[in-house]
Amino acid sequence: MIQLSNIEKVYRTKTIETIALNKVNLGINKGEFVAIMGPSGCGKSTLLNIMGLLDSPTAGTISLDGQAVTSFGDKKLANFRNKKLGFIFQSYHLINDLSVLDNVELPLLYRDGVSGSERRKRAMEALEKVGLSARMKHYPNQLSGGQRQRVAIARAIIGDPEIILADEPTGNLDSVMGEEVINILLNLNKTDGTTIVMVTHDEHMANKTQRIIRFFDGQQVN
Amino acid sequence: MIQLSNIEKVYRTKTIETIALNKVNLGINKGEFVAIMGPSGCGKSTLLNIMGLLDSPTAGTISLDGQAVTSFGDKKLANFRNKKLGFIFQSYHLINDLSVLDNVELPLLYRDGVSGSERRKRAMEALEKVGLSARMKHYPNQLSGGQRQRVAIARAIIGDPEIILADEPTGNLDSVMGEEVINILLNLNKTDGTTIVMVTHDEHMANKTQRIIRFFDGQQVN
Ligand SMILES: Nc1ncnc2c1ncn2[C@@H]1O[C@H](COP(=O)(O)OP(=O)(O)OP(=O)(O)O)[C@@H](O)[C@H]1O
Ligand SMILES: Nc1ncnc2c1ncn2[C@@H]1O[C@H](COP(=O)(O)OP(=O)(O)OP(=O)(O)O)[C@@H](O)[C@H]1O
Ligand SMILES: [Mg+2]
Ligand SMILES: [Mg+2]
Repeated sequence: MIQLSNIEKVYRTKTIETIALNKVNLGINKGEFVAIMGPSGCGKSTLLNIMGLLDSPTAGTISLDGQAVTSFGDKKLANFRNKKLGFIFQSYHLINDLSVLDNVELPLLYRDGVSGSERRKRAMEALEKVGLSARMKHYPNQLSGGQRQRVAIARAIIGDPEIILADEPTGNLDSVMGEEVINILLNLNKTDGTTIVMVTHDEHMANKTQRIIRFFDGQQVN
Repeated sequence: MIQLSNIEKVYRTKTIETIALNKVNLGINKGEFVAIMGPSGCGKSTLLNIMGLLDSPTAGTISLDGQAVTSFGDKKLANFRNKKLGFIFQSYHLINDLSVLDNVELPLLYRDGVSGSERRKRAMEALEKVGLSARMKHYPNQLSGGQRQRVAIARAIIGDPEIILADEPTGNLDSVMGEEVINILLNLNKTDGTTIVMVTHDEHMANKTQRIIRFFDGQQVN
């Protein structure tokens, strides 16, 4: 489902060159639920952004669902991303001018065959799942940290994507809510066959997945 | 050191009234290191913002270091905050146009008797403590999530404040780096007598403090 071959990612600032990903070769099968762990700064978010086609590698290729996406043009890439991927960002990236409900509906805004009322209904169901029905009309700056995280989660699952990329989805949640979130992901994986890649610093959460991939200094170490 | 009496905080949106803090009476002694735990959305950040004089309660009074701060004017409040408090925000609030080093130096910019070179030296020491010496010239948007969190931590400790308010300071850190951060806080508490209030979702971290205060739905429950 996700195949990374010889992926390199180098960042350059005026003074420092950082090899964020170094010859990464990684395969994730359709329907797998894997966790990615490693020290702060070792390349996990960079890896997820490249898998999610939000950033391009300095070298190497990616294929998603058997398609050589590294060669796609912007429009084709955006289309593919919208149909196939759900992304939970480490810093949420909610739209401050939109209400919680509108934020969650966003992925379905561009999808053919989904009416306004269908979109609203699915957004409300997604918010119900993360316990935020009472916050639909709030704006992101009126929410707690963990509530923002949960809106990001609801937005990532609403489109029933085939692949979910979750960057530390429980970092700002208490253990009870964290369990509910991991269970949402486990269910999507079990009942819908959703392929899930979850970055986490939480060993307990990682142990609930099928495979843990460990990174250190831009390279896979296990 | 920190005394909250009958604190109330009510938020109102167009449709919903939220009693974020409900008759909170809380005392924290000089030199204490307490943890605050509770479900996502139960009022922890609101509590810390009020303790840190960043937000005013709807009702009730606060006294910090024996002074009735709720009655201070803006200028006096800002002065008191800058001298006595160090704040680690749940969403970091780094300044995007400033380098990491300049971000960390900020609290000392307004302090009399601290030269530019003294400020630079102390900022580098603080960054050294959180393992970010190699990122001094980076800008916040060139950092990983956990690196941003660590810059926020360095900025909070550089001024040797008497009180540190830490809102989930290890949420985006791996266990090794998280341990280093809690050890920095434990040392400040033990050797400098710094009063520390730390919100955390991590039971393991909370157990390293002297007292755990639990909140639920805006009220203290233990
Ligand atoms: N500006 C605001 N306007 C309206 N409601 C608000 C505002 N800020 C916070 N709230 C609400 O007040 C409640 C408490 O928020 P707070 O940020 O203190 O929670 P928290 O305990 O820190 O949660 P978390 O663990 O998720 O960070 C939440 O239900 C939130 O939706
Ligand atoms: N735009 C950028 N410019 C320069 N360096 C960058 C940029 N983005 C990331 N980096 C660097 O690349 C490295 C990897 O960053 P990444 O965000 O992938 O780490 P991470 O494993 O997700 O860390 P964390 O657990 O703290 O979130 C870091 O050392 C970071 O400083
Ligand atoms: Mg990251
Ligand atoms: Mg909070």
